[in-house]
Amino acid sequence: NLEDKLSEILKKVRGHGTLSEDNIKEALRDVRLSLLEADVHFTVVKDFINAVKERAVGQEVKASLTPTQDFIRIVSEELTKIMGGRAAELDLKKKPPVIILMMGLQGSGKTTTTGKLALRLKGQGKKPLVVPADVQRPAAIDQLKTVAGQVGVDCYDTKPGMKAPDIAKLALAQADRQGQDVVLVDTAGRLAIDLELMEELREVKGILNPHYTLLVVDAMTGQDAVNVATEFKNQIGIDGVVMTKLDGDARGGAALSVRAVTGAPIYFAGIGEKMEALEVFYPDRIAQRILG
Amino acid sequence: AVIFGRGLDEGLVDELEALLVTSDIGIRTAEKLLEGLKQDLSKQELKDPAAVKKRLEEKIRGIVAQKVAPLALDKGPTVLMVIGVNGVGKTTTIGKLAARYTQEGKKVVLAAGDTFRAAAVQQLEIWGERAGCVVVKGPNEADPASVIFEAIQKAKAEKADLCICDTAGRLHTKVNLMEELKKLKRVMNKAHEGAPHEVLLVLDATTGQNAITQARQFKEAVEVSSLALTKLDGTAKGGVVVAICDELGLPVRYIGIGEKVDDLRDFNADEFVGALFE
Ligand SMILES: Nc1nc2c(ncn2[C@@H]2O[C@H](COP(=O)(O)OP(=O)(O)OP(=O)(O)O)[C@@H](O)[C@H]2O)c(=O)[nH]1
Ligand SMILES: Nc1nc2c(ncn2[C@@H]2O[C@H](COP(=O)(O)OP(=O)(O)OP(=O)(O)O)[C@@H](O)[C@H]2O)c(=O)[nH]1
Ligand SMILES: [Mg+2]
Ligand SMILES: [Mg+2]
Repeated sequence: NLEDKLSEILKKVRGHGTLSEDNIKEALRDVRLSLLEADVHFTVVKDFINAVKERAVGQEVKASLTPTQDFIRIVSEELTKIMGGRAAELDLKKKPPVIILMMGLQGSGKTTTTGKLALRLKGQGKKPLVVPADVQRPAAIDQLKTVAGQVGVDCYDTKPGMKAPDIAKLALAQADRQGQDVVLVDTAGRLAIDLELMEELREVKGILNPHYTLLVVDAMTGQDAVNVATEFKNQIGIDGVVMTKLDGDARGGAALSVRAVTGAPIYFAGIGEKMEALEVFYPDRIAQRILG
Repeated sequence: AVIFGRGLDEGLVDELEALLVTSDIGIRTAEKLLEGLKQDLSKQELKDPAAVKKRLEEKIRGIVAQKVAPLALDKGPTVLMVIGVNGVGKTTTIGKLAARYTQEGKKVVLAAGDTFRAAAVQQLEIWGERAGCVVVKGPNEADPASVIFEAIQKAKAEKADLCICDTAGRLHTKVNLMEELKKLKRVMNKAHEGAPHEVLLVLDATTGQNAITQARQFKEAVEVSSLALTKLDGTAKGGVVVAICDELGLPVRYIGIGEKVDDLRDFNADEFVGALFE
């Protein structure tokens, strides 16, 4: 668990018996290095280390009979503060249809995740409609239609040449008529600095008025995670996050960065290319992984 | 900020460390670079921020400016194998390359070697249409090896200059998929001796330190020749390429700066380093 992981990092410090200001410095340096190597953002790490340092050099540890344990507890508590204590769940007990909007950078895994999420919701007794609203990537509509066929859910019949806001309007109207109770809208990958595409996304969101606007983030994202999360949050608003490609060996520090900057829950983890490869995101597991 | 007691001013070290780390150069490489400055510069120079920054830029430029000859198109055909993890921009980069070479009057054949992912073949076909070149594909769920074999044979028969093979995205941690990649390489050599003449690993500029692991593992599996770094039109700097060039000596051939057919550039070390420091 997290405590064991931290103990490992602090092994060299333990040998000193009591925790002095000097070896707290050394322990903090090791934790800092570990977080940076895991791709946690430079500033997020700085704030985190300062928060830990403040508590560790304070009375909390000085007067303690078990300083190393306290230090470990402080780091673990501060990490849990950011990552969240337990898994978050989507609340689908809303007046149907529940509308979910998927957004994120190019190649992050939105289309694949839309299919996975539709399959999961179908397994929970829902009747999903997936909506291909990416009209710019070659064969993006085909991709979602194929995926919808693989998982056995309805797919809005987007035609090439349609515009994303119109697709959103028409798909909602169709869900109304056909009675689907969850509508999942897949959008084109976009840079947060692309004014035109961010405006399009705002327009689509305005039409859909989604219950959940989910940012899809690749687990191997580096320092840029902070820029992406901040911009999407400020310009569009983020209700939740899905982290993909966690079946790789990226440490996933982007999760900590995104959480620190947006406070949005990370609902799911993509753990493979197949449609079944989606699981609930466990914050404590990723915290351990980030620490290495 | 670490051990720069005598030498670099602590404020400058903090500033440079932040700059280097936030561009994904990585803390270890950043520390190594800053340490190295102590050997390169005199005590006075170390106190001058402008001199320090200039030397740092030169150091980084020296690492990433790897000599690489342009792709030789005299192998009847030259076979280019494109690999990388999921979603980095392989198929799009192939489309851009196909267009470039076709515009230069070269005959290009594309192999739709991703027979796994939904609509992967259709995606490459659209790029083939945009580029104005032939795409060889197999039946649904075909063995990628057979599609690639067939494409190279066709390229030979039609006296094509270049055959670019698309492959499915794969995480380097998946042993069976890495084995498949080795097999594809053997099949290419069977179809045309000496193939693949170039193995291009595509990396996404938004990727953090994991890109180094990717480069190591793909290189170990199939001997990567060069790199393409995509999505540099975003806010990510792609600094992880510094550690990769330093450790593995792989040259960056191309950079992707957008989603359109012309959004491909040859790697320019000066521009790359300049962007890191702005
Ligand atoms: N290994 C693994 N691959 C994944 C995962 N999620 C998605 N992928 C793969 O990542 C690649 C990109 O996925 P897409 O769903 O096309 O990504 P996207 O965000 O829709 O891409 P754009 O629409 O171009 O922005 C594909 O090869 C997917 O199979 C995951 O959790 N694990
Ligand atoms: N902004 C930007 N987007 C890019 C660039 N290169 C590729 N993309 C986008 O990244 C996404 C993924 O590109 P693909 O070519 O499908 O990537 P891939 O590596 O073939 O993906 P898989 O086959 O699923 O592993 C698409 O939306 C592309 O348009 C680039 O240089 N800049
Ligand atoms: Mg997509
Ligand atoms: Mg592809």
